[in-house]
Amino acid sequence: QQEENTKDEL
Amino acid sequence: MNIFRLAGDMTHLASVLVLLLKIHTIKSCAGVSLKTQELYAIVFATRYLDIFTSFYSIYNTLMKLIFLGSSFSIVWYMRYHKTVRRTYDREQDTFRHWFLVLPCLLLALLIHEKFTFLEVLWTFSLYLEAVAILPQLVLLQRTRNIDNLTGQYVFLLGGYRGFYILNWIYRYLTEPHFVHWITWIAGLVQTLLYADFFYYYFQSWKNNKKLQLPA
Repeated sequence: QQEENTKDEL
Repeated sequence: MNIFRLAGDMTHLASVLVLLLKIHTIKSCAGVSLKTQELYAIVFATRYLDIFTSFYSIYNTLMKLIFLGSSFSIVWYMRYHKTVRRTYDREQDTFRHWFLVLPCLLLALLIHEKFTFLEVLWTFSLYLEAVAILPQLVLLQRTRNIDNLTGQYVFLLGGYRGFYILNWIYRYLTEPHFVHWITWIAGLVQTLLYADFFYYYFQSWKNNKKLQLPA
């Protein structure tokens, strides 16, 4: 789920 | 992580290092817009609020700390360092950047993916980042003579979001239901704002003459 949204991007 | 995103992050990191290098070594911030630097400090402060609550990777956290640290230290240098602050052309850097903050905040309150405190501020940081370069571009048009380091700084800063657009296309094609219109549109607007700068930057690079933006 975490990879799903762009929150893993800077 | 994909090559486009890594290239984007490295280009972004390079832009910040070029600026810090300029300010730290020649103790001058001539041609640099403090307004843009303050907007970027706000962008990172509101974007990385989750730095304490969610952890993705060492890389992610490390880069967040670097961007936060560098943007605030650049603002500190330009505001308080006894030598650097004298080289800041206050009269030319007059863009009313607070007029950018409020509309972005209102827009984030209206258009967002989830109505939570973190999500609205995160969305606000996306909108603000899209327009944060405007004071710097206006200053470049006024000061005319753009020194190499400032030109490289703006060029790299514009390039990083371009790589991110390739990253979003790649992720859309490879990850099922990876759709984030808000991020994509804000990123596209941001990159388009650099379009004319890129045009003149390449012209000056091709003709090997000083970078001059039309008034």
